[in-house]
Amino acid sequence: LPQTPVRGTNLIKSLKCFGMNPEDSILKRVESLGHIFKKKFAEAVGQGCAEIGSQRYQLGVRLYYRVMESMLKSEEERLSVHNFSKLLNDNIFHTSLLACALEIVMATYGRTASQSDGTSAETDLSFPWILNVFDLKAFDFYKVIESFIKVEPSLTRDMIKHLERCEHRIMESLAWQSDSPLFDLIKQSKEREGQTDQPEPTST
Amino acid sequence: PQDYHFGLEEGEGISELFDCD
Repeated sequence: LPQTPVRGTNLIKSLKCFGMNPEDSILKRVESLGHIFKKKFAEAVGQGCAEIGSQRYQLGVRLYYRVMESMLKSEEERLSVHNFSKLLNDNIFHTSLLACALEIVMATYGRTASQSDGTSAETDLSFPWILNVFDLKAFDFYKVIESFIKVEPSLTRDMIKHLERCEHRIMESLAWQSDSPLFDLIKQSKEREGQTDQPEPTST
Repeated sequence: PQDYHFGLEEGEGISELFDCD
């Protein structure tokens, strides 16, 4: 949870100002995604490392809260809007933001982890492992990366490069998987185009 | 960060990307 009680109350206070009560939804989601993350981490690395998974998750959650607060403040300035209840009630937004924070933690603490019981199986926990853990579409993860980098000054150059590589990988392949929300976006924009100009003659 | 290629245009941000504008 937030680094210090004071900081936590600031976040909760600003979330309330932005139009939502964080206790019920954000905290519940952090808790339930935490169970999933720790389970998947332990499955991947071994039960002996469950505590490590838990610590990594807590670091990710702290970063998630900090970036969320900075992001909302930046949006408030940019849009001169105070109510973000629609965004704050968007489950995919929160899951993507938390996944991005966790990806940074996982990349920071190393890419592979050998099994805790000493077997040689190496498990690659680097991107896109976190997408599979939360069953998150790559394109939804992609949508938070640039804003995350914009509002989080503490990211190292290496980490920014890592996130950029994630972006490229998503745009080059992961976003084009059959169930990607990118296709819906393309369809919608085509339909919007279709409404603005005449339909093409069937011959073309 | 200088060497990150920001691609969002003016008037585009996280609210627009999640259709919450």
